[in-house]
Formats: sequence, C-alpha cells, structure tokens
Amino acid sequence: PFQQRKINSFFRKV
Amino acid sequence: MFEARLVQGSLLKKVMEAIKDLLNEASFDCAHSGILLQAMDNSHVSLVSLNLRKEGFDKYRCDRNIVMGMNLTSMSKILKCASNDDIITMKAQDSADTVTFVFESPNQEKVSEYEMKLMNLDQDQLGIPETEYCCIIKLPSGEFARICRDLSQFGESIVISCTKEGVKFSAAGDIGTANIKLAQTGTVDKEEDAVIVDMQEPVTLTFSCKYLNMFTKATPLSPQVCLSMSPDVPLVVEYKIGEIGHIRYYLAPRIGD
Repeated sequence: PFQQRKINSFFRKV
Repeated sequence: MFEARLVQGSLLKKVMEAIKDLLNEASFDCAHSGILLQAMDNSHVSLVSLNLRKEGFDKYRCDRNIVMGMNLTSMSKILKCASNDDIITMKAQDSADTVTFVFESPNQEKVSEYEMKLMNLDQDQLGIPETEYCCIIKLPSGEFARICRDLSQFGESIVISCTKEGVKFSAAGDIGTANIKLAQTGTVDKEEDAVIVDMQEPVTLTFSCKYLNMFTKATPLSPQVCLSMSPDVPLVVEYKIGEIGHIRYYLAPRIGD
C-alpha cells in the first residue's frame, strides 16, 4: 500500500 | 574538562523521555557553544536533533570539544534516579571513557554521583539544509499528542492537510475514518493555547502514526509544538526546551498511498 522513505534520502552526509 | 550544571534538572529528565524510545544510543557533541545531538532512529525513518545552548545552563564549561557516545537506555536508568527538583550536573574529563552525573537535592543535603561508561559510536552526521517551509503550524502540544493518539486507532498513518482556514488531521482504516479540523484561533488568554497557521501554499502529506506518537513523548517539555511542512520534504516537529534550546524531529513523508 504505502512505502516509507528513509530520512537519509533527504539529507546529505557531512 | 567538560561540566554542565542545570538547576532545572527535570528538563534533562524530560529530554531523555523524549528520545529514549526512538534512539538506543546517541552521541552528545559538547562544544564551547553548548551540546548538540543528532541521530537517526534504528529504521532510519526519522531524525532527532537536540540543541542545548550553553547560556541555558547555570554553569557550563567545555575546554575542548568532546563527543560522548551514550547508551540511552543506561542514561535513562541513571536519570530516573534524579528527583524532579534535583540540580543535575554532567561532567567528563577531556579524553575520558566515562561521564559522571551528579544529582544535588535543592537543599544540598543529598548528593548522588553516577558514573556511566561511554561508547564509541560511528553514526552518520547529516547536514540539514535551511528550508523555507510552505506551512508552519503552531498548536498546543497536548492537543497534538491527543490527536496523534486518537487517530492512531484508525490506521497506521495520519494525513496532515494545511490550508489557510486551518489544519486537518485525518486517518482511515478498517473501522472507519476520522477527521479532526483545527481552525486558527482568534484572541486567546494564554499564548500557549493558540493555533496559528502560517501558510504560503496549501500542503497535504501523509506520515506514520507510530513515529508521530513517539515524537509526542516530548510534550512535557513545552506547551506548544511547531509543525513545518513542504511538499516532498520531511516534516519538522519542534518543541522548545525552556530557555535552553529545542528538540526537532524530522520525519520522511509516506509515498505511494
């Protein structure tokens, strides 16, 4: 039904 | 030498309650300006960002930057040993492998010291860009907690829809549907009771109930919560921590439903 995106797909590693 | 003393020790106890269900362990980055913590939950779905400014502490000393990796289950056990009115001090030597928590009763008649082993954590640090959000909603934190709790009976996700009229929280599942609309408040006696919507563009996003409910563990920290939303970016749920700082939770929206 729905998928949960991972938070680290939005923010870059520093 | 690192030393941070907080007369209002209950704030630190509340911070721990606000993060311990989401994170097993985390690094406390202690620097001259204060303490920062950033960590993703185990499933990498949400991110917690905690900021405690040095000015908020009654005494703060940090000669060299230190990173203290802590097991939060252990830290939580220790902080449970502090009374709500205790003064809490955290201290560590520059290259120590332990941190010491000192709890002083208000009349100084009881002083407890707990030493905890530190951990070496290899956690990814993420850069969070400055973002202009389309909708910023401020509402009483207890109301938000109540809504998340009530709607989680209906399904696994909550739809948050923000328009200029106000904000709508919805859920749907096997037993039926639920919709809760909050209108912007007019004049209120207490600022903390207000619902304020600052909207540039209407936004509708879907989020996991489970995570929203975990974020509401921060409710005792602040009478108000601030939700920031834009299409296709993580929701920010922010609670102020007295005059000392804030805790922000970032949650990726659900897709494809």
